[in-house]
Amino acid sequence: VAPVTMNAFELISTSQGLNLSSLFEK
Amino acid sequence: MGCFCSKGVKRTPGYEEPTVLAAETPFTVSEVEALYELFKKLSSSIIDDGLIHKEEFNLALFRNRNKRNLFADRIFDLFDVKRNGVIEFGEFVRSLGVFHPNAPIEDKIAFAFRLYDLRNTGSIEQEELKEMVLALLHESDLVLSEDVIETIVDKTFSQADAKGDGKIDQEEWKEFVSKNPSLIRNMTLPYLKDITLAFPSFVLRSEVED
Repeated sequence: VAPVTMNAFELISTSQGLNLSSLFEK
Repeated sequence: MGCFCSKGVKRTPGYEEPTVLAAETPFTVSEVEALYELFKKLSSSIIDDGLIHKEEFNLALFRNRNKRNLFADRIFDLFDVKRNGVIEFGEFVRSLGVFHPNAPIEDKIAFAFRLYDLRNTGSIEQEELKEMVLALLHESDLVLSEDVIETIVDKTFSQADAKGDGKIDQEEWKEFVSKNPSLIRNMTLPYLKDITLAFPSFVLRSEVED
């Protein structure tokens, strides 16, 4: 998907800072 | 039947009873107990005081205690309900409850809105949206021209700001998410359903039946 067609919120939601699954990694 | 194991166990300062937390969240008592194992690990990684400090949060998220990230800061601030600079156990469980697969979708939508309402004004403004896009680009390898960034932000805003008043309020956000459900995909952590498998040690000794 070309970034220009992306929804800004969709782009933001890919931030590593929002990926809380990392909290559960041992 | 009582449990001989939990007697005399040292609890952290913000500890709350799993039965209470389970009643207020989608978690079972066993899952809350498993989360306590995770909480103890996270809250002792740098300062062993039973509270999650921002550096400990960042260390768990990024494997780097000094990494700064706008979105991680926002998550931390929302988890820190008492606004005292640390995350206590009750705050941790209640906030993670929103990310449970069984949590109400309205809670997830509301949490995401608060996350993106950077200045806590009750609406998401265009400047905030652009600031978040820039923050995302800063942390990724993606390079976009200023024109492309403006186009993405303008286009998104025109779709979400139904009233056209230059800001996205909660009602508009809810409507926008209903048309674009993928926007709150990151508000669900499937892992939370398996939390007792990941941290089983306490569960085996649990004194409370679910």
